[in-house]
Amino acid sequence: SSFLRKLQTTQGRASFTGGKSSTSQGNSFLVPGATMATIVMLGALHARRMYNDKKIEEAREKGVEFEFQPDIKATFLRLVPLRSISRFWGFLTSVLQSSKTDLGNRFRWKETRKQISASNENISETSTSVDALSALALGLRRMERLRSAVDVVVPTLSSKIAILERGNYRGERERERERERERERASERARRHFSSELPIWFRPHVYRAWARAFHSNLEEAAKPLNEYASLREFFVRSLKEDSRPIDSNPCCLISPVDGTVLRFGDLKEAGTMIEQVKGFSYSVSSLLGARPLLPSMEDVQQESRVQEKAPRDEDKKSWWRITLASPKVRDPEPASPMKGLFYCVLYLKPGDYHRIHSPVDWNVLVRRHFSGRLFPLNERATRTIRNLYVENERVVLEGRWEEGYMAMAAIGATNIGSIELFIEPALGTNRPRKKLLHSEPPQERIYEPAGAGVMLKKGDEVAAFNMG
Amino acid sequence: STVVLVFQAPISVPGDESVSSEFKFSIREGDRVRVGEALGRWNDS
Repeated sequence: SSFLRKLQTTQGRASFTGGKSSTSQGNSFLVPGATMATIVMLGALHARRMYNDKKIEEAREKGVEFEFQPDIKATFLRLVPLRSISRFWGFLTSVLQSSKTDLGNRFRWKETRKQISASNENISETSTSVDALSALALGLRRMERLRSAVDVVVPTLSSKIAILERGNYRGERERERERERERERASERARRHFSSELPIWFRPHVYRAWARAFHSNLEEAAKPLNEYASLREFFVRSLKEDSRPIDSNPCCLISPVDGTVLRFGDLKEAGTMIEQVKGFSYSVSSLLGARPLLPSMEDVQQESRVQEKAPRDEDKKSWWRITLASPKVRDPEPASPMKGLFYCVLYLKPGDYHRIHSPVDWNVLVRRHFSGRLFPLNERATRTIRNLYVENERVVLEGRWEEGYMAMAAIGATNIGSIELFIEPALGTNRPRKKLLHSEPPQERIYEPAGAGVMLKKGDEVAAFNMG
Repeated sequence: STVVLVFQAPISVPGDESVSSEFKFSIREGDRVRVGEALGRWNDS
């Protein structure tokens, strides 16, 4: 209202003065007006989102399940270059400082170059002096020969000269080493000035703001806040030891991440489909791209039938067969427990710890990388974007554990697009693509040695989600 | 970001009450879990 009052006053004055100052006064209000409008709009959007979230939470508490409802926003998102946006976001979070201090860096770089050239000059001077010393030593040796030939009275002179030579040489070598170290330090300083690091004093403020916005626990961070050079580095921070105690029960499967349980269940009756939301499911084989390792439902059902039939066959054996048979038949081995196929979907919020750990002891045999889209993965997106998990960029690890098959799919999102595998650091994800088509076949790698792959222990760090 | 786990685990044998090695989830939808916490358990028969 004060803004409007000011505007009216200005207009009144402008009309009184014949409109001479209207242009300049009007412009001065244009920027604050636009800023205020933006702030109001963002506030309104945030309030609406909070209201919607509250409604959703209340509905869920009442047991209402949300159905899949595609909307215009989801269609629009398909047209947006989300992969490029994601990479730009990663770039932004890792080079936040370079643009701010670009001029300062250039100035410092000039200074550093001057220092380096001065060091080089010193070195060239030193090398000249070393040459002179060598020539001197040569001359001294010749003199010594002359002296030894002419005068044998001074036998200790040569040894004294030799000591002097060695002393000079050692001292010069030490100084040379020191100059080399100084040059390295100068290069390191230059590298730091040009690298994508936040100023040390600024780092805790940025990370605390992030933690407040996304509810992160900063006390768990392994290092002091000022040691994380960028937001990207802070985002994939490791935790202090014993922050995440691993359940020691050998008969349990642990959570590989910090997150929220979206879905879980078994795939026996519902077929090999996982429900994204009510009314829409996606197939497990499309998610994992599995051919050789994922046991088909026929396999599971066949296994079940074999297990069910086995006791009845034993019952039908006649008395003489039992008498004459081997001890193995009389004392049959207990049947191994039947295996079902289960799944669990865990969602990581931006403030969560973003490293992935091994859920059990297992052997990773195959890795598949699907270079897909990078839709957001929030709750709204799951309700509006079809085939979200199947279309997004992801890395799938497949293998075996003591109970059979095991697969873990790490699915990227717009803000967290790349997945870093600790067992395969060379793997690059969220890279620019040469082809425009989204239906590229996955890149597969079979880990050596064949059949054993990479052994992971329960709780081992496997991968991390990176920003952008 | 999201992580999906797909795995085989023991299930109960129909008609055999003595073997109770069925895998059971110990979580509910909407639960917050942390690394190292059990998602499910089974009995070692």
